[in-house]
Amino acid sequence: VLVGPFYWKCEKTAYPPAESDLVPTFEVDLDLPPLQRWAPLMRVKGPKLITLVDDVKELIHSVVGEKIFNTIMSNLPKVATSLPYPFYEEMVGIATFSGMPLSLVTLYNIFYEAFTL
Amino acid sequence: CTSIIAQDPEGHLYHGRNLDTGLFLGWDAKNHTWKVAEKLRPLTVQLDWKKNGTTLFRSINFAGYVGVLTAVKKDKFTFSLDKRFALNGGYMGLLEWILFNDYKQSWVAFLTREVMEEAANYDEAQAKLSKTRLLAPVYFILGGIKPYQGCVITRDRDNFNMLSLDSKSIDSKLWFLVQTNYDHWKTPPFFDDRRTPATKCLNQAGQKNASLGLIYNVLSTKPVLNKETVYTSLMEATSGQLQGWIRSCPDPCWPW
Repeated sequence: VLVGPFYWKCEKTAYPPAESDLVPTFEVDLDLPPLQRWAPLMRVKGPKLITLVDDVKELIHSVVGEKIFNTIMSNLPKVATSLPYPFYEEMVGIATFSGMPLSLVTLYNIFYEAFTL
Repeated sequence: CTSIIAQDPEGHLYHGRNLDTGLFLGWDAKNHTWKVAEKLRPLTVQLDWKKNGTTLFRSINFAGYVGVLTAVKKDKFTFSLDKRFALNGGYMGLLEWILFNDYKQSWVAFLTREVMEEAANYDEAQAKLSKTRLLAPVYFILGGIKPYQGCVITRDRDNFNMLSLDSKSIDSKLWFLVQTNYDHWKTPPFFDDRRTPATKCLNQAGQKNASLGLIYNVLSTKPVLNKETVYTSLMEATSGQLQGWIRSCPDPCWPW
């Protein structure tokens, strides 16, 4: 069966989707100090985040090579501390409540800029 | 990614998007999935951003990511972001940030967070997303609450191009916009043409059927839906409605 750009058929019955596929809802209270805002979410999702970021780190390493990877990693602390308020503080909170190093939380959060190429 | 804004004959605006990611980061040959996309699915959450006890805006986020990629601000605007690939992409801005301490530029997803928190209306959001100097190129897709308030802002780091629902003459105003990671003035490559099926499916349905349901169906049409798709979300600014669903693409399905 050909798929992709060579064959397609307009889907007409996908909506409404199953309720079981709905993503769960959490609150972020902007009145809390930035360090505290992500605590409830990280208590639930922290372990899954660690698994993802560990994998991404390995995959990036394999794609860009040792030299570029080390350059990126060695500069992450500087990038983190230079981010505008409240992003650095929020990432410190995420690192604290997930148990993940701040450098990897930073990598995850600047992924768009670092890997648009 | 694919973002769609559609307007029905009464002028109501609907906004939907597929978030696609994970390309080239680990293909699982056994399960036919991208490893990163698989790991992002359980991290996908809807966030209610509260200020003074009330919801300021809603977004679909990946847990641990403090920026905003998909969001709605009730009675104001809807927003989505699509990646824009470029040879002189984000790493140039990143190098300037690290080597030359050039902090007079914005990180893409942090700017969008600021816009969601601070912009009071569609026009304000549009201006800020168009004119702020960025670290990386990107597509911003913005929908409003009034007829024809819909646009795709194609950004490089300093300049922008805007395609709006009312870009053309009164006789040929558009009723939908489709953004699929390629500049609208160029033909998408044959190996990643999601624009053609999305456009044809919308035209086939017609403006009279414009709705969140139609957008969901179009976003479920392969290859608009593909192995990279992590979630689909639907938004409407007037009601403040935002919903997100985890997606998978059963075989046969295009890898991107």
